[in-house]
Amino acid sequence: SQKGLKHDEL
Amino acid sequence: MNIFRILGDVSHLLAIIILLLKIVKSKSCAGISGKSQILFALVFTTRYLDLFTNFISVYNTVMKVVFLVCAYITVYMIYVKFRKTFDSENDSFRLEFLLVPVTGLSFLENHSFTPLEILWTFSIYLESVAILPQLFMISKTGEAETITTHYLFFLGLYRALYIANWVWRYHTENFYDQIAVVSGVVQTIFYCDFFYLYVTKGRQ
Repeated sequence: SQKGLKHDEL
Repeated sequence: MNIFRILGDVSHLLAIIILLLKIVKSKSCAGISGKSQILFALVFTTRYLDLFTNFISVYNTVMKVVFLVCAYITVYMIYVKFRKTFDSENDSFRLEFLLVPVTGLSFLENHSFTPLEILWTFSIYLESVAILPQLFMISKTGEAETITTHYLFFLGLYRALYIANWVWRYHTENFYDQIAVVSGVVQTIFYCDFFYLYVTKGRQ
């Protein structure tokens, strides 16, 4: 899993 | 940021502006699904809550604000300003059929069980089906104005370019977001039938 994922897309 | 991502964002912005200009210039929202536009406003609202918690770049912030503002102006145009021209009779898709499963799924399948993350996931799932009321309306009435088809074309193009962006990012950064990719591919499939009609009808 990718916890603390930064959503850098729109 | 790669070329696919930039072009994807540009065509997304273009789609939104095309729709808004069509409504304002013709003073009519005939053939436009208000329900799809409400869903898109809800998508941006739930996804961009990180405007308050997480700074990524000036570009990112500006685009988010522009998308949010445009989405709400569009909803305002349809339901308030040009309400009389709105074809609510044919905008009859039942939103609960989308909202209930999307809400359930965002609680079940997310990156982390926190309010912001669940809302982000909700927005991703919801975006993948938000265009359905619009496509349903077109299939019901059997017609779409040329400008509406251009709107749908640029929305579909944005989705296709985002897939290219993800392939690129996977190979160059080893980055991929499974939730975004799976929903994005599902969403793009919804546009395939439309793309086919857009190309074939365009030739007639």
